[in-house]
Amino acid sequence: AVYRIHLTHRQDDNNPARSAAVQPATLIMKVIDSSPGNRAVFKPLHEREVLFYNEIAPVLDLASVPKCYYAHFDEEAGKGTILLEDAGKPTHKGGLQKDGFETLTASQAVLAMTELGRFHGRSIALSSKLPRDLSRPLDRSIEEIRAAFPSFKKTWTPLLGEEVIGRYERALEAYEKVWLVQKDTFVQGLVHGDYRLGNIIFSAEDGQRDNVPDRDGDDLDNAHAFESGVKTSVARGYQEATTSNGDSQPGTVAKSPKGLVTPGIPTTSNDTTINGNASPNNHPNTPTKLFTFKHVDWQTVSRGPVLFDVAYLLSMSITTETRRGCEFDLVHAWYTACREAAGAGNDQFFLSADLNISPCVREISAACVAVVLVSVTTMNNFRAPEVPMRAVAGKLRTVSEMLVDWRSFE
Amino acid sequence: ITAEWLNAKLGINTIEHISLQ
Repeated sequence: AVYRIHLTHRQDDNNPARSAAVQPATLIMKVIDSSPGNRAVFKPLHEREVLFYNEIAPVLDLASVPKCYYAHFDEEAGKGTILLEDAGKPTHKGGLQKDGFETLTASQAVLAMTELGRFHGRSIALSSKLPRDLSRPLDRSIEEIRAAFPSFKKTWTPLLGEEVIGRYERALEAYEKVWLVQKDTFVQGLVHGDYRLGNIIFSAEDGQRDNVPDRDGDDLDNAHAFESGVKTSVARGYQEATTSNGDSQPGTVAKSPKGLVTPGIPTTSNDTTINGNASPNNHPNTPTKLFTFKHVDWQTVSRGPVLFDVAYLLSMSITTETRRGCEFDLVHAWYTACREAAGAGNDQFFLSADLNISPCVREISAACVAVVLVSVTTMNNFRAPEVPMRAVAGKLRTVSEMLVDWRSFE
Repeated sequence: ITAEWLNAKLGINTIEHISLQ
């Protein structure tokens, strides 16, 4: 269960410096389920999240990660508690709506990818200062996925049809041949592990919903105002150099796979080159209405192929139409931010000097296979009377379309 | 545990139940 606690502060005449402005006004309290049946599952997730907040987040120093004020696991009661900085009231509702799943706008997705690239880049640059033992906590074995597939197929074939189920079957084959064989050779860093809308909180700083639309991709004016607000807000938290990383190699843009098109969305963040060389005036000082942007729920953070997170967001949080319209921009936003963050302030550039977008596209394509199979193990016996099956089926179809567009089987 | 229960238990009214998932 997750609670927001509104705080009031006692007047402290002896210490006027501790004004209300520098004290939190709200806290988030996460309480981990302590029922015996769930304890074995939740305890490692709780420990993983606490490790992230206590030991990893301070090293990464990202403004987009909420502060953790307190964490404790009571072994006897089997109960874990985490107190976090409030990530704000989301400008999106998140989760399942009446007619489908809520998705990110194109502009929100660009921001999310940029911040994700920053997280990955910093984790690569600061790798030696982070805990070594961070293997994926809940890695699904091929046996588990194979075992789950028959009931997944039985549940969803009537709603998805043979063609879509066929994509899942091919993904099952490709999991061993493509993903498991290659994943350890892909760009390695910290992986959020569950990087989708719901774990990315966009919110107005004053806590209002501010009429930011919940529709995907169709109110770009509002989204751009929103984007510029987030940029200002995020920029306040970053003091990194935005100068060149010294890489003079010409960037090579991958030949776009089928479905990847140069986008039509205008963004104000295109002032960096493909080499990650930023233009001098990257962070606008013009104050705009501020928005906050937080990544939450670090229960599945691990070391691994970072482009898994990119594939996860592209598959799970954007409509097919929005994704097809801007996915090259999204990958480019991730790539640029990752290179900048990996290079900033470090003598050694940890990303391979010859890494360009082309291998990134290949790694995302392979990661799609792993991402869609998350659906199989989590939705194999899905039955929930309160949730429209048709909406979930629409989501599963959207997820499967990544496999085709990104030619994940080749 | 509901927010109402927590508020009553603590004698406050500043806790709301939210979902970050």
